Amino acid sequence: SSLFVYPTKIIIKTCGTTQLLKSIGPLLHYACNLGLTLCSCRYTRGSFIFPKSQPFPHTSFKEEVIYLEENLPSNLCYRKASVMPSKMTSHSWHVFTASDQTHIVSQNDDLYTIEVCMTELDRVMAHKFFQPPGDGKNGDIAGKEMTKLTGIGDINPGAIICDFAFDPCGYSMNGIDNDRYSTIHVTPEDGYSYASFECVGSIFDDNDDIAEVLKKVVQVFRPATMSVSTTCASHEVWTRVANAVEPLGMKCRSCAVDEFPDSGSVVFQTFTVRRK
Amino acid sequence: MAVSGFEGFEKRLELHFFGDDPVVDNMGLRLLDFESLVKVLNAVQCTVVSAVGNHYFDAYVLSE
Repeated sequence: SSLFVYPTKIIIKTCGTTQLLKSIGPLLHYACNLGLTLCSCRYTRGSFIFPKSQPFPHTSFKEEVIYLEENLPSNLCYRKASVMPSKMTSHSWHVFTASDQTHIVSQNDDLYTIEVCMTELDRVMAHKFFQPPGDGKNGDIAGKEMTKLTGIGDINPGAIICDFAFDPCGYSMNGIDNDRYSTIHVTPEDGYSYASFECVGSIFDDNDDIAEVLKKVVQVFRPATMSVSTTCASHEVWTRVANAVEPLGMKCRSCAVDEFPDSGSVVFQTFTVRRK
Repeated sequence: MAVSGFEGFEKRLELHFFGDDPVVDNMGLRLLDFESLVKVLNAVQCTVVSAVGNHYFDAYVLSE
């Protein structure tokens, strides 16, 4: 899981049976003490693997939306909730956004966010995220070794990486490169292996930049199934995703698009390994 | 639920704020002390395991 704190933006991403939405109340309280007012909120997630194990308020998307509606201030009056489907019923993308008038006006942001969810990781690659039994290394040292061994450190060589390996397996990293973050989380257990990658980019970046990043990510994990959500206010970045991933042997199986008042377009694509 | 309590797919929340004080806007939420962040994370049921920051923002790796 990861937390990013900017002067006027906070991003928190958690897995497992965490109760993420319960952070809203305390965050609003502390921000208010600093003289800051909430102007937009975006909540996203994929489909839970074990939905019945999720605690309140994550028992269903409907419940999550109700919780958000009840706990966000009334100035965030432009609200939308959507479940974006894919051909695989187990892979849907859930999006809730809320914003005030100010944020809608200023939405012509050049930045985009890419959220990648990968399942059925290559077994050899996934095994690199297990710590050898009894090696006694702490999470920081073991994390650095995994970053190097797996090639994660090469995804953005210019980034400062903060990494951590969990015992007996699992890995998390945050990359920071000037004002941009990236993050990777891995749970490598066979049978339900999973890895996520997320980064931000600008529509003014070189067209090849995000393509090169996605290629490296796919090569690190070699997933059988992958979903990519692209959120972009003013430009269609999503076409670069397919162009990057399909030459690596993955085929786009579905693509859904929706518009949100404060975020612009959200494009949700799913890919599976091309049958030989 | 799997034996390990595994649930890979993350939940992600992004919040944007604005303020009238340019001094606060410069550092804003980064002025939150670590104790306050811990209280936020307690509500989520996470803890900080590693951290790094630069001129622009702070990044924390969390448990779970």
